[in-house]
Amino acid sequence: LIETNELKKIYLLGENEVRALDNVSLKINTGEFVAVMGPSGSGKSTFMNVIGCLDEPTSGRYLLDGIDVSKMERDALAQIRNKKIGFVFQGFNLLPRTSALENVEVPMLYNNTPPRQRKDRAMWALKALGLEGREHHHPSQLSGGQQQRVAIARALVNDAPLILADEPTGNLDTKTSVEIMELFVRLNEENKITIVLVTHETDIASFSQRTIRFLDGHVISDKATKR
Amino acid sequence: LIETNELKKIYLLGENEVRALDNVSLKINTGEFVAVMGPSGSGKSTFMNVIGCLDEPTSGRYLLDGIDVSKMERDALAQIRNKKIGFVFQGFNLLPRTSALENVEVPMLYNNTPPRQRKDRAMWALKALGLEGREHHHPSQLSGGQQQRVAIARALVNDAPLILADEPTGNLDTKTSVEIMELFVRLNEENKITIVLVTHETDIASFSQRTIRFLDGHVISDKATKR
Ligand SMILES: Nc1ncnc2c1ncn2[C@@H]1O[C@H](COP(=O)(O)OP(=O)(O)OP(=O)(O)O)[C@@H](O)[C@H]1O
Ligand SMILES: Nc1ncnc2c1ncn2[C@@H]1O[C@H](COP(=O)(O)OP(=O)(O)OP(=O)(O)O)[C@@H](O)[C@H]1O
Ligand SMILES: [Mg+2]
Ligand SMILES: [Mg+2]
Repeated sequence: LIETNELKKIYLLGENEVRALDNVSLKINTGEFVAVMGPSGSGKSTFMNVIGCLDEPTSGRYLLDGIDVSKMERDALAQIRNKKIGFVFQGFNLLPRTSALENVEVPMLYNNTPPRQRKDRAMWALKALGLEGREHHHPSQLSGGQQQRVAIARALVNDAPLILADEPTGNLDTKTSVEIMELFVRLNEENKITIVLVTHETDIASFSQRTIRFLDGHVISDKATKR
Repeated sequence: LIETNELKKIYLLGENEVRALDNVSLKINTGEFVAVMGPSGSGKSTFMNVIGCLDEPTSGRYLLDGIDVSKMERDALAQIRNKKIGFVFQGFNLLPRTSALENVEVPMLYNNTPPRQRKDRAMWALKALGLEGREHHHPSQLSGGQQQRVAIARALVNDAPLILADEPTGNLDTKTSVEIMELFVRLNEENKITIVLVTHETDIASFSQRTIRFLDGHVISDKATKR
């Protein structure tokens, strides 16, 4: 599903060069559940943004479903992104003056999903994440963990075959985190959805099958998750 | 240092009433290191905002250093807040188009700290948090964990006798989290700074001496931290 060849992402900031990604080559197959770990600043979010087609590498190749994404036109790329990838951002990226329900509906607006179906799916996702009753609340009226779950709900509603989740449990208590992870495991095992998940917590990573570790923009290990 | 009596914070949202705080009465003495835990939505951030004088309760009393904060004038309250309390927000609250250095300088602007001293202290704090070399970068040029550490640096620079830290390690890898916690322990033991810290992680809470647990706006336990 995902193949990268010698990806680099280099930021030039004045005289400094920051190598966020430094020759990342790896493959992730359909149906895998992969955890991505590593110290702060090691390139995890940058990697997620590149494979989620939200950012471009400085150099290197990225094949999504066998297609070189650099050769895609902008509209085709946006369509791929919207249909194939559900994204949970590290900073949530919720629309601030918009209800939880409407935030979760956003991906479906791009699909021309009919209004009634949009609302039903968004409500289903919010309920699955314990937010029934809070759908009309704006992000400023929700706690940190509640906002995080709205972000997760939004990633689920398009039935995308690939979910990229950047630290989806950082603001969640243990019990809620485990519930989220069990939901991801069900999506992976029953629906064959590919999941790539960034986390700092080994307990959370232990729900995955394979763990990729980053350090200073490099992959320093890639093996079966310890359980 | 902190005494609350039957604090309530009730939000009315249409027909719904959300009791973020529901009769919270407790005391925190100078020099304590307290962890605050509880499920998502249980009232932790609300409590932190009230004791940090960033928000007012619906009812109840709050004495800071023996003074009833509801009887303070706005300017006096702002001054108390700026001199006595360092705050690490759950969402960081960094100024987006401002460098890390300038973000950390902000609390000192309110104190009329001289420019050279402002810069030196801000650099000291950024260096203590592993961000030397990144001081001129804006939040958008920093990773999630790097932004979080800028937020922590900002809380330290006024030498406030009370630090309120709302999930200060949620985006940090274990090694960096332990370093932050050891810094907090040093500040508490050597400088007698009172620390109140929200966390979901028992490993992080174990650095404290006392753990207060919230559930649905109530304190459900308040005892020595298990080690
Ligand atoms: N837009 C940008 N401009 C400049 N540098 C950036 C930018 N985005 C990220 N970086 C830098 O690239 C490096 C990798 O960042 P990245 O966000 O991928 O790290 P991360 O592994 O996700 O860290 P964290 O665990 O703290 O979230 C960091 O040093 C970061 O400061
Ligand atoms: N401005 C607001 N308007 C309405 N409701 C609010 C507001 N702020 C918080 N709430 C609600 O009050 C309750 C407590 O919120 P609070 O942010 O204190 O929880 P928390 O314990 O910090 O949760 P988390 O662990 O998710 O950060 C939640 O149900 C939340 O949705
Ligand atoms: Mg990141
Ligand atoms: Mg909170």
